Amino acid sequence: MNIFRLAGDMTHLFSVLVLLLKIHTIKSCAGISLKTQELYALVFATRYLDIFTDYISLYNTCMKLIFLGSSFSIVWYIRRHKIVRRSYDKEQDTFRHHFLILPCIILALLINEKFTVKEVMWTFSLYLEAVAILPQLVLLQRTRNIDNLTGQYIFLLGAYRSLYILNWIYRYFTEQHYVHWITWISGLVQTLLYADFFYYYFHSWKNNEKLQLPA
Amino acid sequence: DDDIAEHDEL
Repeated sequence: MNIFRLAGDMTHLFSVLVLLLKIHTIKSCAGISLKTQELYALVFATRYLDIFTDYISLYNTCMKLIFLGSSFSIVWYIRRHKIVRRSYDKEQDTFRHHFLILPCIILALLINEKFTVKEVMWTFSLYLEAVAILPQLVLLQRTRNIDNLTGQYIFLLGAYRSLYILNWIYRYFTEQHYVHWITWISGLVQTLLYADFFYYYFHSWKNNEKLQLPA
Repeated sequence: DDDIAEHDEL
């Protein structure tokens, strides 16, 4: 464990808790894409298959349970909660996320480190996580206004993966044989997708004005 | 190459 990875995990944890707290307290999911949340639940479900078979550390298991629990709770809130579901605008959240899942499955079957069920599922979860934010970014472009909690949520999500890139660089230089091209490339693609959001987020913060994405 | 080190990251 190194400081970059710990900071990345804490940032990631904080992003999902910010979102869960927002939905739970103001009983609204306005501006949140259910599709992105469903994709994240799928990412965790396919990545943490080994939670019951391979024990790595108490920290690792606890964090996996928290991520699984929070992502499925968020999906439940938006789909089932009688008040929250009313604030979900399904007309705007129209990104066909099934078009993301199939290419990720095919890519995971073609490009992986080892052709085993667990490894292919793990690779699928990496590719899917890289593109999971797209429905949310499209929704933001459409609704144009971003309430600051949603903005913070997306900022933290992007920041967590950027910290993970620093972690991979650190591990590459400090550990023998630590080479995971697939992880590195999908993590880089994921962070680049946030780049333009970061640009507008930083400028709105610097000019202390409401965050507006260009049409 | 050695067996893929299990994925110890989240």
